[in-house]
Amino acid sequence: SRLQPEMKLFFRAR
Amino acid sequence: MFEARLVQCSMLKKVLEAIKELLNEATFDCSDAGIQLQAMDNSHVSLVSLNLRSDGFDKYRCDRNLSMGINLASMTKIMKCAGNDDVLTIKAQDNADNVMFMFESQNQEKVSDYDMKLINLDQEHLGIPETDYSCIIKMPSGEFARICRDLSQFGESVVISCTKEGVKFSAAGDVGAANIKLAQTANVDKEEEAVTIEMQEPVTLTFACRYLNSFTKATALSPQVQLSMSADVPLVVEYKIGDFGHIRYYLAPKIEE
Repeated sequence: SRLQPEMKLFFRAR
Repeated sequence: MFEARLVQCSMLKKVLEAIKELLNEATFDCSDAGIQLQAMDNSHVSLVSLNLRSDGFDKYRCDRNLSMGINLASMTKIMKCAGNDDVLTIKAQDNADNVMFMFESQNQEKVSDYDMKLINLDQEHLGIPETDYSCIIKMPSGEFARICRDLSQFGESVVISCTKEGVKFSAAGDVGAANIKLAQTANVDKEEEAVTIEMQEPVTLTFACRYLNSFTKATALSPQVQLSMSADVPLVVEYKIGDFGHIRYYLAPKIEE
């Protein structure tokens, strides 16, 4: 099965 | 003070439809340039980015930057009171804790105004880096909605695989497996019916059906949708909004456990 990563893994908080 | 006038208020109704399944509340950031919104869904898996340029409005005035925290269920209640052909004016004072929506019928014989309380939201803005995507697919938005709906019957995930020849959407589960292939259209009468692919490198990524289906609530905003993909980065699903700008949805691809 596959995991669903969160958006923060890709885009940094500004 | 802030004031924005929109002759066809159906656009805002459609925008609301396009975001209210993913978001319970959101901050509308108003500036001289226009109205922007960026928010993650509750599970922080997808991100919505809306941009409505000021020059798309029939009248637009924003003296000071204003962030309006809005409960989208409340806004939906108010927007339901507007006729599709009504002229909409949104007004707020600087530092106000409320916003006013005014609807005028075309013949100006009926004028309604609704005052809505604003809410304080902890907004977390993410920086979205400029990305050169390996594949950019443009296709009819209705077709994309249909594919997402059809495939969600077969599994929780959709695999999108793009090559120069075309794009393949696949799902598999207890029922069996489903594959939908779209080739680039050779020649079409209408531009909006075209499927076009710009490919630097072939890409195959897996996404959660549920979110893709939520994104397709924006279908009414544009006849075409653009999917941008690169390995190991979020998919971008973009719908243009006429003269205004766009709504973009970002969805992180699923990764191997």
